[in-house]
Amino acid sequence: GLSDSVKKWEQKQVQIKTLEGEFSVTMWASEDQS
Amino acid sequence: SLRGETGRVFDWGPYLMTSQASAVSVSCFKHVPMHDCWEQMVEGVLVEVPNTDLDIGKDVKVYWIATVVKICGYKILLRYEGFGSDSSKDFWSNLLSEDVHNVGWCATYGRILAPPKSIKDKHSDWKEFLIKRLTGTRTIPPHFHAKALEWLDGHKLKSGMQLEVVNKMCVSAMRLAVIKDIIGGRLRLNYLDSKEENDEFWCHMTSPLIHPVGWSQTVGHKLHASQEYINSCLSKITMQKYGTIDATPDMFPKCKDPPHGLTFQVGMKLEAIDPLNLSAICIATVMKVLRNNYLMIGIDGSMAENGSDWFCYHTTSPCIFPVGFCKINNLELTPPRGTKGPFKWLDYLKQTRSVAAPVKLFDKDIPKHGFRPGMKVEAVDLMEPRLICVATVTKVIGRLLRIHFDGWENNYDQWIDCQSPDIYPVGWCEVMKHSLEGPRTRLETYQP
Repeated sequence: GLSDSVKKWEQKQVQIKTLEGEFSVTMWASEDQS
Repeated sequence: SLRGETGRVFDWGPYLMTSQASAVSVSCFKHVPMHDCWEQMVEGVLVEVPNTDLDIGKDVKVYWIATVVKICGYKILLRYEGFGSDSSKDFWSNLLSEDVHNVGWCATYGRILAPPKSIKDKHSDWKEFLIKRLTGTRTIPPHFHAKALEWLDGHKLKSGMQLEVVNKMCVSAMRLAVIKDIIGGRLRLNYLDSKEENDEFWCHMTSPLIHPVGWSQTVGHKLHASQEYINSCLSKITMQKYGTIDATPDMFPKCKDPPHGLTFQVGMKLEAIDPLNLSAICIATVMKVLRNNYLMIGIDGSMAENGSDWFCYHTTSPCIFPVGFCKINNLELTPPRGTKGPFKWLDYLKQTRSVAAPVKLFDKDIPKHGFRPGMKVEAVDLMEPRLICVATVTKVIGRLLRIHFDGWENNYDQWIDCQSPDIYPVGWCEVMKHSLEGPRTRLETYQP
């Protein structure tokens, strides 16, 4: 189903873009997080 | 009925804060988007939201990361990152709002994150702060708002389709209607034979009040429709040749099989929610047994002679109860009009020479639900079902809920099943852009 993809979570590198520049952090995010 | 100012946007946030009330979790409503993944939405989840505390021009839209500090239905109380334990700038939003994004959304879509001006100087190195703060925490899935709306599109009933619906002016009969609009799974139906253009009825697409084309003839229910329609149904039912705009049986939820394969008999007595006064549980009689386990139920003492107020319930309906249900659960049972002295079932059965419907005929399944007294919901005023109102669960008896409309007298309360599609989580109307009637506020006597 549609929400199956948001039921599974894993540790992912997530990009953060601030005025000071871009960097990444490790967060728990759903499986379909690009 | 409860009549309010339709179209008004009710602000749940301050109301939840002042009443200190909790709300029923989204996961308790099987007919709303994201109910099956809501347990993952916990306090501490991080999101990216517009930063409204800025010292730059308002035409520049920048964002900041916020923590969910409280969840009430779909509504969330947010705190911008960097405020620590300072709750002074906390603000309410909706987790399915188009403005609430997963962490990482800004980088994907080229938007900038900038801290609110109130705390801008609190940290000299925001990058270091964010890395420390964000690592190991959780964010929401991407495109959460779009996914919720996509979930609703999965239903088979579409605008323009025809179906059979209870006649709101004569509840013992069905009429043909066309779906004019669908909002969040709720159908705006227009009676097809009506002379008035706006003779409409609202119900959820899984409501027991609507059925596929040909249903009335299949089960033997009274139908107010043209002879042409009645004739056309016969071939549809027997040959399974439905038209392109016909709502067909596969588009409706399947009813459960009755327990033990036993059947109700005409004349049996029971207790039932009065379909015309949903705050009352009344003495009732099985007036007719239809095919496919449907019953026509009449409320004792208030039945119209022509049976126009008989109401159709499936034998597994959670709105009918065995004799003694109210007594066991310490609930008020409304006796037939004109009853003198306290009502006693044994005397009444003797007096009417009738029998109680055996307990084993009733569906006794009580699903795990999560509704508790005091919790807030958005509830349909079933006497005026285009209205959805701010309401509170005031009693929970097994799977049966008593819903009180905030600010209204108790005689407007409604008994409703915990799986009814006519109750919604807090914030549902906002997501669906449906109007929500706020609590009635009593106006002080005006003296110029």
